[in-house]
Amino acid sequence: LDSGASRDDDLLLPYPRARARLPR
Amino acid sequence: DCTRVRAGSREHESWPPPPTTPGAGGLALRTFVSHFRDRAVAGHLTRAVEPLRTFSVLEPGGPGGCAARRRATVEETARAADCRVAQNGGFFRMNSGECLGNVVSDERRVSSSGGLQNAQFGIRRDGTLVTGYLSEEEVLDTENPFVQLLSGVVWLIRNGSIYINESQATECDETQETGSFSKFVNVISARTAIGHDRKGQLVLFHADGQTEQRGINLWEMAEFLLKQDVVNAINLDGGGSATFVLNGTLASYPSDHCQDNMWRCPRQVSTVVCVHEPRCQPPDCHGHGTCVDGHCHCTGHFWRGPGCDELDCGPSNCSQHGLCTETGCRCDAGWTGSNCSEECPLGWHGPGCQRPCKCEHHCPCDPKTGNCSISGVKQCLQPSEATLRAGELSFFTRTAWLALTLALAFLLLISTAANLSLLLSRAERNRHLHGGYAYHPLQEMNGEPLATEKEQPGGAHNPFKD
Repeated sequence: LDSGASRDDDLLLPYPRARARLPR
Repeated sequence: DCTRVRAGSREHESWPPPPTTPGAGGLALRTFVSHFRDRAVAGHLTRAVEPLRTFSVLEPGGPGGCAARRRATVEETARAADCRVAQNGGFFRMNSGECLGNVVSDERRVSSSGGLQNAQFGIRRDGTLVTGYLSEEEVLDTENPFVQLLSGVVWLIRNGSIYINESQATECDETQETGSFSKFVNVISARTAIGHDRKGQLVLFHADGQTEQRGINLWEMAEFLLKQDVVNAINLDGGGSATFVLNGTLASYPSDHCQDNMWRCPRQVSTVVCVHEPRCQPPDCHGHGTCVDGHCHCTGHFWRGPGCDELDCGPSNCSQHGLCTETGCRCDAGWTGSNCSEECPLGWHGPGCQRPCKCEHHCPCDPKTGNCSISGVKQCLQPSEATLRAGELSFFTRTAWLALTLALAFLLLISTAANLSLLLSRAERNRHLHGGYAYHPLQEMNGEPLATEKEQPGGAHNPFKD
């Protein structure tokens, strides 16, 4: 019944991936 | 995202815990399919009656999961922890598996945001529900520490009102309409949230969906929660992470595809929020009790408190002359007894009066220090003298008792004789009278006969003469 691992394809991100979350 | 606050106090809401009712450790689960602007969305709403004892933040795959940057499906993590209801929890880095934000799991602090200002939800040791923004100092509070804590993004409802606009400004200052953060708020997707209602019950929300195709946005989720009497809530991870597990089995429709595109697969996520059977706080009752139906039953006679971590030796509290321990009062030097209320007997001193005095001439010593200088040596007796005096005292006592007894016996004898004599004389008089009475004329006064005798000389008969 195992259909394999998730492809992690429904991404819902609050911040852009590239953005460094550095404090100011 | 944009602000980091290490010290001081930040805006958050603290809600008192619901009153503890024995046996009320249950949960209420509701399944819904509701229409949001003509879109049918399915999901679950779970309420936990006693959050302090029934709610836990779990690390992926068990304790140590965040440190190991592990990822696990909600089913895997929930089964190991025996969760009745479980959902995905906080945000994490997809590529590394790193837990993001603050994570406190069953009193263990396993991840820190370093004061980064995103929405937090937690439970303190006394059961207080905390929602909002926290400085690092507040997260690290030791007086009433967090026993469960996790981070979300966007404070949805604050004190009964939608708080999305304000939290957008706090959690990121770039609130342009087309920005990624704004899209995150407004896009429809699968969503999860955590909060509490007016009764202090913990509320978990889950809605199925798929980003930009199905599901709800944060505004719709906040309005739905408001209708369910939720007063404070934050948004947790959504999209493909949104997963709902009931009694260890997947009970939602995750949006991630499997390797085989035909099917949908639950994502391996980071932290999990779990509602379980009531547990004690702490689960091991500090090693001084056993957990029965979420309540610690303390062992021994002196452990008290809901977590069996308070020593109580009774109202006298060792009479302020000792320390309460798990075996009872440990008395200060010079004191003894179960409540440390008695001074050491003469000739003994020290803790528990266990040490004999070692003074010359058998003198008593200071019960606390054992110091012999408290009494003059002159007043103390040699053992032989002491024995002699004791013998004398005993002899004196015996003699005194004997004398006293004899004296009393003599008095009793005299008293008996006197009473006997009195009794005999009275009996004699009664015998002469035979119950009547008689006159006794006076014979003479100052040597002269009375007038009656003068008038009746010789043989005149006097019937009354005795």
